[in-house]
Amino acid sequence: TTSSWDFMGLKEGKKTNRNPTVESDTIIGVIDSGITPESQSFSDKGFGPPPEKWKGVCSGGENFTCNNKLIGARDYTNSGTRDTEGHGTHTASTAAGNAVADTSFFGIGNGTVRGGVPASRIAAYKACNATGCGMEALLSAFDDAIADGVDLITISIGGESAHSFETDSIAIGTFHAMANGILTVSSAGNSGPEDSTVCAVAPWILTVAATTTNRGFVTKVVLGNGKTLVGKSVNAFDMKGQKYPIVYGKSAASSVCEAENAALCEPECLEASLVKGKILVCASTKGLKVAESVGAIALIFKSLKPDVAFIHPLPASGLPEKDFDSLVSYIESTESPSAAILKTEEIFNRTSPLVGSFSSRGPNTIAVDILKPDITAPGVEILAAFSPDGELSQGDTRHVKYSVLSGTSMSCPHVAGVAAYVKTFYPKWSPSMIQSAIMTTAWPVNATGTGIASTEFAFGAGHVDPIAASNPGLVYELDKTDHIAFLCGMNYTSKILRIISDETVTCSEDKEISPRNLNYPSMTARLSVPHSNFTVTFNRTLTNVGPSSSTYKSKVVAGHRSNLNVNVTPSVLSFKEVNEKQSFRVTVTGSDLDSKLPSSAYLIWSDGTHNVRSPIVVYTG
Amino acid sequence: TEDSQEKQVYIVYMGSLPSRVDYTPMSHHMSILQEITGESSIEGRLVRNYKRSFNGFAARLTESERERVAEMDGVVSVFPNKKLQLQ
Repeated sequence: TTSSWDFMGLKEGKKTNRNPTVESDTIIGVIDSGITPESQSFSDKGFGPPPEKWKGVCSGGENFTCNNKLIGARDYTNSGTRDTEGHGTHTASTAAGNAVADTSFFGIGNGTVRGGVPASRIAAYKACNATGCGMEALLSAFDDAIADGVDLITISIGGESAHSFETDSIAIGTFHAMANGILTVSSAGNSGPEDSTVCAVAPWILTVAATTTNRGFVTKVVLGNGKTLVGKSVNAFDMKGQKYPIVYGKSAASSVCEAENAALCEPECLEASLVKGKILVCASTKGLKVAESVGAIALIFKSLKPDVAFIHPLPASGLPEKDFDSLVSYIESTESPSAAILKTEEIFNRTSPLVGSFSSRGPNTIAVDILKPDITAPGVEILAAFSPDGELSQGDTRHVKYSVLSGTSMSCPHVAGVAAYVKTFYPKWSPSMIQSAIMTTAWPVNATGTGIASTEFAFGAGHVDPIAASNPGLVYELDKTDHIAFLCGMNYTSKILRIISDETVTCSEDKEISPRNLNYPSMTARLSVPHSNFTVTFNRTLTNVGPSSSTYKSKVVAGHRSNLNVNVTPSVLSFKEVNEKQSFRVTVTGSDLDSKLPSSAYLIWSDGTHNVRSPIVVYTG
Repeated sequence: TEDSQEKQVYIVYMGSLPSRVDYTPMSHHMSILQEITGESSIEGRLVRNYKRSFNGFAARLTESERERVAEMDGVVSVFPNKKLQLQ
């Protein structure tokens, strides 16, 4: 990507501390729509042979060749590993693409595009095509990726809601990845801003929401009266500032449609002779499908997602409702309304990071005491490698090597890149240690909005910070046994868990195996009924991964709508050696919880250098 | 009547690969399918084997076959194959 790594502080070249030998030995498995092997982002110039641990193959089909950067390819779609969607190429390059200078989308977003760990290797597992991603194919991809010897898996795939773990192919695949020491990073989903939509909910997955960076794209609309409206799109078409007549859909209704439907630009509702050569104005995004067929030269539409710029097949700009209403007023009060749609400009987003409206929100509907998503990362207007075979937008005839996409698919490989970066400093760390390092060092997100869209259910522990994550001080560790105990607490039987783990399992009746006591880097409790007064406890253990002798003091800071009283026992933890563990208990009391929104606070363990921060979230409903 | 029932792809999840050395997952999967379907040749039924990192398979089954597989020892879950989406 051309700006997001800078935004997060992972600067190019010598400005960032790296461990190039280990980075080069790190293999990222990308389960997606395939990859474009010829992309400069995956050139193997300067790369030596694959690491000795690599046990995979290059089985990409006809006209598909791996190299020392793209070391593995498998296909589960019967169409070869070549990416014809663009999505897999984009995610792979975001995580681990080479640095490629002077890259842009027709001049937009120009810069040096690069992944988080440019020296790392990539193995592509194609489980998706234009119709989607079969669960059976996804499981095969996990089955192979784990056995092939990847170090990390990134998967930007999901459904519209969560499934119980035993019927969720991604939860199953990631469980076995975790059991084999492989961290999986997954997208949270694109079903926001409604609550309970996050789809990757297992605690052995690092689940990522999507936020803006400080670089945004806007497309201005200059009206005939001189007024400028600021819309969103990625518009590479240069209309040279010339103004054209504009026509509102409802003024161009065909004889078979009501004006209301024509205003929305429903198919078959527009009279081409009234639109031809003009800028069409539509009160919905439906105009994107019909504008060109009725001869419009450009489109202005009311956007359902006015916080995100998308690519369209013709000059276009999406306006928020208020500006759209202003445009309609202008049209209706002017005899010959006209406008110009300008080429997209880059802006400095002062308010970033903000969670994208599309990003799926918690709470977790399966494991209600586990906060999901875990973390947020750049996922809005991300420029990265693309497949020349991919369609930029429906009906678009242009073909590019780099493109702009938005989604939790884009944020997920950012965190995978950070996980790989952290792993280069600590190659022996378990998945949970990497996950903890990333979560406890996250930036606080400024939740300025209202409703569930701007709570911890939107951004988890906060925004990923790659540099801080590489020096967390303390980590919350979990292993397979802990997750099995957690599943006991989720009422899975000992018999089933023995089959899942191939180990003897005896689930006890002990309250201590409550899912709330999983040694997770966040602490969440759902109270089943609204309580006037409540007390909940969380047991946790921290492992010292910083200086051998260190003393951490606890501090609790208020979160959003915080009416929580938090007591930490003991309040000071003293470590005398590396890898030493210390346990503590958090007791949260309060009353009168909001019935719709979570209450939160943050526990911070600090030694003056490291700040190990965990969200504490209590909710009801 | 069994033949006339509509078949769909189900995923049969069987947990970790057993650690005993004589276990061969593909043979086990095929014997399960043969037992459930009563067919000696399961070509056209078996969609995928999971055998390298965990245990299971995907196969075309009728609803009644799905129910019988789900009751078998060593089977954690049987669930319909669905399409997920790039995000």
